[in-house]
Amino acid sequence: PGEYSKKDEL
Amino acid sequence: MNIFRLAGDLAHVFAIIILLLKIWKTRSCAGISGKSQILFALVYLTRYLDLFTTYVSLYNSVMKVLFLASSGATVYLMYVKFRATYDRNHDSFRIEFLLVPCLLLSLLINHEFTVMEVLWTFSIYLESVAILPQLFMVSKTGEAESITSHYLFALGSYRALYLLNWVYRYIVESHYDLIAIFAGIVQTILYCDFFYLYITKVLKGKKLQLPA
Repeated sequence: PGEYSKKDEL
Repeated sequence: MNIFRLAGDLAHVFAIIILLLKIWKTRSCAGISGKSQILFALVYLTRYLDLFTTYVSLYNSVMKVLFLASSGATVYLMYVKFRATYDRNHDSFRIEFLLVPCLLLSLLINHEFTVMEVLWTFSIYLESVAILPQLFMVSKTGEAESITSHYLFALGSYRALYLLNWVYRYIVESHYDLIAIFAGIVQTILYCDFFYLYITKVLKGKKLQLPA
C-alpha cells in the first residue's frame, strides 16, 4: 500500500 | 463497524472501567501488574499517534482519547497515588524481554517502513503480549481477586471478539490485515488457560486459584 493506510480499527 | 467489533470495543471499555473501579473503590492495586498497565499505556501511545492527524470518526476519536486517558490514569493510580499497595515483589516480569523483540519484529515485519506504520506495528505486537506480566503475577501469587478475574475476562474477550470482526470483514468487505490477525490470535491464545479457569471456577463462585 502507498501512503500510510488509514486504520479504522482501535 | 460491525457487531463483533462494537462488542469487542465495549468489552475493552468495560475491562478498563472494572480495573479503575477496583483500584479506586478498594484504594488498592493489590494483585494488579503495574508492568502490564505500563505496556498497555505504551500500546495506546504508539498506536494512537494519528489521533490528531487522521480523523476516522467521532467514535474512533472518542475511544482513542478514552483509552489514552484511562491507561494514563491507571498507571498514575498504581505508581503514585496508591503506590504503597503496589505489589512490586510479585510483579517481577522483565518487560524488556517483551519490548525488545516486539520492536525488532516491528522493524522486520510491517506493511510499510515508515515511522507511523512501524510504531503502529510495534503497538500491535506489544499488545499481544502486554498481559503476560499480569498472568505471570497471578501465577506467582497463585490466585486473583474475583474482580481482577472479571477484568481479565473482559480484556481477553475484547480481542477474541476482534478475531470474529476480522472474519466478518474478510467475508463481507474482503478486508484483512495479517499483522493484526496474527497478533490477535497470539493475544487470545495467551488467555485460553485463564478463560478455562474463569469459566470452570469463577463463574461457579469459587476463587480463581491456579494450581500451585
